[in-house]
Amino acid sequence: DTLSIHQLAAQGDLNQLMKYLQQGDFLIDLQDEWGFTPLMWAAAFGEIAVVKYALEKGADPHILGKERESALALASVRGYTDIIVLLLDHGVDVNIYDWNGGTPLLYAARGNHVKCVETLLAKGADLTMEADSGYSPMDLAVALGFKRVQQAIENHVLKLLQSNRV
Amino acid sequence: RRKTVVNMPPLPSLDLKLSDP
Repeated sequence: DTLSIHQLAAQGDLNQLMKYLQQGDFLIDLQDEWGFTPLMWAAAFGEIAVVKYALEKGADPHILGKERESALALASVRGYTDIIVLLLDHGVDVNIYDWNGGTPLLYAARGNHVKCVETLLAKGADLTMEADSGYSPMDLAVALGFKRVQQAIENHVLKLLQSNRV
Repeated sequence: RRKTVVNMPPLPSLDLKLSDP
């Protein structure tokens, strides 16, 4: 009748999570049946305090789920930019891809999360990486009519071209 | 007392399958 550490993380229950970890700090990286860690659950649900706490407790942000899902991609799906920044500061690969060829940038574009797209690009996200479906972030933005995402990508390309002129 | 459980939403599809008009 008690919640799993994954549920505690997803629900932002920091108090209960801290109590849970009294059984051992290693539990912070416990993977569920899909290979998801508490950090991944917290990232998916935007629970930044839990993300911070988990990282402080030594949670491994590089762990992937069974279909190569990452905490970074899960945060990008919902546009949790602050969480993305935290994860990138801990050295995760900005171009990590899952078994659909999905990258954080693709998910951010798909979700119409402009700030997220901008942040990922600024941190070196590769805008040429296509999903298995063949769609690039720009393709998605244009097809879905996400004008501001399209603009963000175009601005990034312009910046790249300008910096190359030196 | 049953505790509320949240479900992990599936990752969105990156395949748009646009059909020509």
